[in-house]
Amino acid sequence: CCVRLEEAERALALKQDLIDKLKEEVEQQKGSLETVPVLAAQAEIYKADFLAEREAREKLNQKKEELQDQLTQARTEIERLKQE
Amino acid sequence: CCVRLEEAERALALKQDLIDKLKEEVEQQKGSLETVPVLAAQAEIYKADFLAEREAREKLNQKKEELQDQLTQARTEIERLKQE
Amino acid sequence: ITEWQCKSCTMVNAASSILCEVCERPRLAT
Repeated sequence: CCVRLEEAERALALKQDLIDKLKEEVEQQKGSLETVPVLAAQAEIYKADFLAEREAREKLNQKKEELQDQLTQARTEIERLKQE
Repeated sequence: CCVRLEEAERALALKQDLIDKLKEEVEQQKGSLETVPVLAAQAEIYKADFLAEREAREKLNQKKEELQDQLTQARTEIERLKQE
Repeated sequence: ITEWQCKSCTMVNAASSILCEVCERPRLAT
């Protein structure tokens, strides 16, 4: 019993070391995990900004196309008037 | 010794339970941590896309302004020719 | 106790073993 008790006490010390290491690892990981919601929010913000820019660009492109058409018509009119 | 051995073995079992719980927590956290590089990459991609869209929109706006000026000039010319 | 079986890996251990020889879990671990 005494020999086994000695072994048991050694095993208890080793298990406690392992517990301490695992607790440290859990804490370190918790620190890293705190970045997850921040990164997720960042990605969402950039995504929203990107979609807003794309929408604005599409509207601007439409406006540009309209101006191009009007300019073409205006130039045709100028030619016609010059001919006249 | 035998009584203390019994206690030591019970203590070992308790420590093992805690070790099992901590190992499970570490594994769960590892799984969550795997999302960190994915989210970081996602944020970078959206950021790059957003900057590219913004640049494109600025160029488009410049082009639109040029067309607007040309159209204004063309319309002035048309008026002048009509007067003439 | 002459021998005991580990509840986790089912290894049969000698009575004198405090921890399982294979998985190092204690005799009384769940």
